[in-house]
Amino acid sequence: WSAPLKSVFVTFPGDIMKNMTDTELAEGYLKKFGYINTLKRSGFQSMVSTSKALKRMQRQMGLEETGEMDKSTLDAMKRPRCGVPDVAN
Amino acid sequence: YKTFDGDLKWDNRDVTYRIINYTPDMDISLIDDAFARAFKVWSDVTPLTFTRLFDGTADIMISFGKADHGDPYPFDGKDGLLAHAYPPGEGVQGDAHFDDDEYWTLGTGPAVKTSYGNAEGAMCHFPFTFEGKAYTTCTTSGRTDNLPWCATTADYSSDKKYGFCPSELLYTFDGNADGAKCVFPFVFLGQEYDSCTTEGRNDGYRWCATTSNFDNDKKYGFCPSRDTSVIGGNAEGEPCHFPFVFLGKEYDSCTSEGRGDGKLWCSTTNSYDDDNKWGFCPDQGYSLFLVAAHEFGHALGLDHSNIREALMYPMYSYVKDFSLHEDDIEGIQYLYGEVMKNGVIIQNRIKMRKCPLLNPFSQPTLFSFFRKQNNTDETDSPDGPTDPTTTATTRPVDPTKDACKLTNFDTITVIDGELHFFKDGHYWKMSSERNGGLQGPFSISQKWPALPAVIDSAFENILARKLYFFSGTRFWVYTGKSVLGPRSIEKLGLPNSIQKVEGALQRGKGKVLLFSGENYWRLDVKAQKIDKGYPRYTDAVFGGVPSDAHDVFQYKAHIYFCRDRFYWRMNSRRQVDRVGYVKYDLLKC
Repeated sequence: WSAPLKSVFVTFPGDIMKNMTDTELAEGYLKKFGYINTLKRSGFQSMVSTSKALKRMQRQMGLEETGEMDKSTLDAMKRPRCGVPDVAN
Repeated sequence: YKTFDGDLKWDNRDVTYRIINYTPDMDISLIDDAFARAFKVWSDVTPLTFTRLFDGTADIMISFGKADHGDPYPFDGKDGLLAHAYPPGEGVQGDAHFDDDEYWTLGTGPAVKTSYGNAEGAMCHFPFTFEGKAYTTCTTSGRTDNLPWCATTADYSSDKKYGFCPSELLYTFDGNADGAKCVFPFVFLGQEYDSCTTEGRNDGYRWCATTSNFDNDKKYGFCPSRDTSVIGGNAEGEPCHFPFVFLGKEYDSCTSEGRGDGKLWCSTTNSYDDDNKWGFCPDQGYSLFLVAAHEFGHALGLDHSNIREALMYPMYSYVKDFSLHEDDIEGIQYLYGEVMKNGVIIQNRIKMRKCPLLNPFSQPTLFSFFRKQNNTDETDSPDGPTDPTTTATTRPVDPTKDACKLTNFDTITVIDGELHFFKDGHYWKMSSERNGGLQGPFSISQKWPALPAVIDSAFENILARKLYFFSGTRFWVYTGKSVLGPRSIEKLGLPNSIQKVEGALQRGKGKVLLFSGENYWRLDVKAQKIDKGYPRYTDAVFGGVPSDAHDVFQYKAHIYFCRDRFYWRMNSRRQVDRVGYVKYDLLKC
C-alpha cells in the first residue's frame, strides 16, 4: 500500500476565496441567495431554519429534498452561477 | 419561469444598451459580438429591439469589474459568482455586471482572434503544427521580436496562414491612447516599468503607458490578456513559469496542490516559495455569450427559473448549440408578447394550465390551452381569427389606445371572472388566470350600447346574471343583451347629494357596498334598496386606504382601492397588505 498523500493547504496571496468549512459555505450560500433571513414585506425578519432553507434550495435546484447538507447539495453550491438571489428579498 | 415581483419590465420596446468597458480576455470585436448575439436571443422571440449607444445613459449599462465594483454586491474572485444584473428600471436597474476575475471565453478555451498577419483576423486554430511541433497556445517561436502568433489552420507549414495574438506589444484597449501599443520601459511616478502593471489602480486591471513617460504624457491603455497568461492570483497577465518550485517540490505543469478547491494554478516565477507569485491556469473559461444572455434575461425582467435546461436557471453550464428553452420564451413573451410577420404584436401568448372544472381563481393544474381569441363581435382589432389551435390575443400597436399609457381608469371591476378596465368609451380585460393576457381595447358602445362613454362604477350580480353600471347619477342593469335604464340612483335610496358612485364591492349574497366620497352604502340587490344604518364612513371600516379612492373593487379575495395610478390592496382581515401600481401589477404592463 502506498502512503496516503499528505495535502498541505496554503494561503495564496491575493486569493479572494477563503478556505471555508462546508457549514460556512452552506450558510453563506443560503443567505446570499435569499433562502434564509428573508426580509418580509411587513418589515420583520423571519429566521427560516437551515433545514427548511436547504429544502427550498434543493427544490429550486432540482435536487433531492433532504434538508441536509449532503454531497450533491454542497456540489451544487460550489458550481459557478449567477449572483442574482433565487429568493427575492 | 419567474418574473420579478411586480412584473418589472421596460415600457419601451426599443431598449438601449452601452458597453462601458471590456475584459482583457477577448478581443473587443468578439465581446461586442457576444453581447449582440445575447440580445438577439431575446429580440428573436419578442417585439423588443436593442440599440447600442456609445455614450450617455442607456437602459442596460454593461460593465466588467472585480470584487467590489461599485455596487453593494461584490464579486468573489475566480468561479463562484460569474455575473449579476438588475431588473428593469431607472439608475442601476437594468444594468449587467460581469466578474472580471473569471476567464471570459466563448466557453471552450481561449478564444484568440488574430490581428495583422495574412489570415484577415481569423481565430487561432489550436492545436496547430509549426516545424513539426504541435502548439496549443500562441507562441513566439520562430520570431525575434517576441510577438506571440498562431496559425489559423491546423498546419502552418502547409497553409502558411497566421496572425498575431493579443499582446501589449501589439495594442492596448480602453484608456486614452487609441489602442496604441505599450512602450517599455515607461516611467510612472518616477519609477520604471518593463511590463504591464496594476500599480496605481485599485481595480486590479493591468495597464501600461503608451509613451516612455506616463508622468509627462499621461497616455495609457489596458493590456490585453495573452492566452498563456494566468488568471487572477497576484500575477495576472504573467505566463506560468515551468518548472517551478512549490514547498520544495518541482512542478512541470499546473497543479492543484496547496489548494482545497481543486483549482489548477502555477507559479509565474521559478520559485513560488521565494517569490509567492501565482495565478490560476487558463481553462475552458465561461461563455460570455451564454452568461450575457442569462443576465440580459434579468435586465429584461425575468427572474431565475427552476427548470434546469432553461437559460434562466441560476447555474452555469456550457452548451454548444444554444437555443432558447420554451420556458424562457414563455417567460419573456409573458412580459413583452411576441411579434408576428404582419407587425401585429401578439400579447402574452402564454400556454396556461387550467382545469376547466375549477373556479377561475384556482391554482393552475393539468390541462394546456392557449389564451382564447378575442370574440370578433367585441374587438376593435382589425385582425381576424387565427388558427384555433394556437390562437392568441392580438392587439393593434396604437399608443392612443394602449391601456399601459393611461394614468388612471374611470372604473375597474370584475366581470365574468375577468378584470375589466374602463376608460372614455373603451374597455380592456385581463384574464384572472395566472399569466393571463390583456385584451382590448374594446368599444363600450358595441358591447353595451345603452351605456355612456364614462362609467364610474360597475358590478356583476353573478346569481342573477346581471351587470350594474353607474355613470353620474344614473345606473343601468344589463341582463345579457337586454337593458333596463337609465334610472336615477335616487331610486336605490342613495341621497341626491351624491354626484357619482365610485366603487362597488360585493358583500355576500345579494349585498353590494357602494362607495362615494368618504362614505359607503350597502345595497340590497334583490330589494333594490339601500339598507338601514347607512351611509358609514369608509375610513372607519377600511382603515389605511385613501379616503378619495376613485375605483373600489374586489379581485381574487382582495379589495382594491385605487387613486391615481396606485392601488391599495386589502386582505380579508381588512389589512392593507400591498400598495402598488395598477399599470404593472394589474395590467401587467
